[in-house]
Amino acid sequence: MLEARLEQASILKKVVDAIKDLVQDCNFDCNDSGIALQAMDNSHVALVSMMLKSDTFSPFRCDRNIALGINLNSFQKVLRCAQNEDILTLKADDSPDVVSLVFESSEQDRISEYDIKLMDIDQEHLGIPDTEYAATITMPSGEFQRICRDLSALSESVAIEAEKNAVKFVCNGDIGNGAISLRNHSSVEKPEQNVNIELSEPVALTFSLKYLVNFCKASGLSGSVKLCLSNEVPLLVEYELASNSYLRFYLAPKIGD
Amino acid sequence: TPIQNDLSEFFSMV
Repeated sequence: MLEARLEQASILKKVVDAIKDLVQDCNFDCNDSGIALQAMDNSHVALVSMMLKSDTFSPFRCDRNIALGINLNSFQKVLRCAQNEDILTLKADDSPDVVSLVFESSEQDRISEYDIKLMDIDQEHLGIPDTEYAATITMPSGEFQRICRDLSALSESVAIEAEKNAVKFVCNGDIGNGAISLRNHSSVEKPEQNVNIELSEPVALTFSLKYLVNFCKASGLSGSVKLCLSNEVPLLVEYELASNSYLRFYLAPKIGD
Repeated sequence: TPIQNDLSEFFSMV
């Protein structure tokens, strides 16, 4: 059986809020290492990969591999019934029909119990190779969100160009063009504003802004975001969570006509 | 307009 207790419901609320417009039904794969999810959007352009390691939970117990097939819309409805600070416990049997959620207020004076009916989901699973990326950019997640939102007002796509010490986000639209450049920046006083660009070779790739704006819904999960790029491979956008857990998005690049 | 690739061109099905 599965029993996983989260100190703060907000983590799961934010994860589901961040991915539910991209994927609708997905399996939460539970085993003794934690709870994982991999799902592609309908157009096969973007992929969500979530890993909540067992250390994220306290306690965490899962004796067997259990796949919880959940409709994310339903999941969100139930998670909205939890306060952000509530303690959240997920429970399921070994061959479950439902997943149970228990929300406890931090003062322990209220306990809410919900069940969500599970679905059989036959999901395509992609093998994602370990990639040595040519460029890895770490930047404030809010900054990345702003850039994507601003440029999406002008254009459907953005070119991300990484070169030594600088990354440039460039768009060309009907009403005009836009470009935002960021350079390596490190401050002891405000480390949350740091920008770090690691580069082994220059990279320039074009991506759909609609998807990037969608990924940025995860900004509340982490103060920083990591963008990993190599020429002619999908972009990795990673939000690191506590205990080596993560929420990752992959986006296929656009190719020239 | 650039054409959007498909992820399964990069990642193999398991």
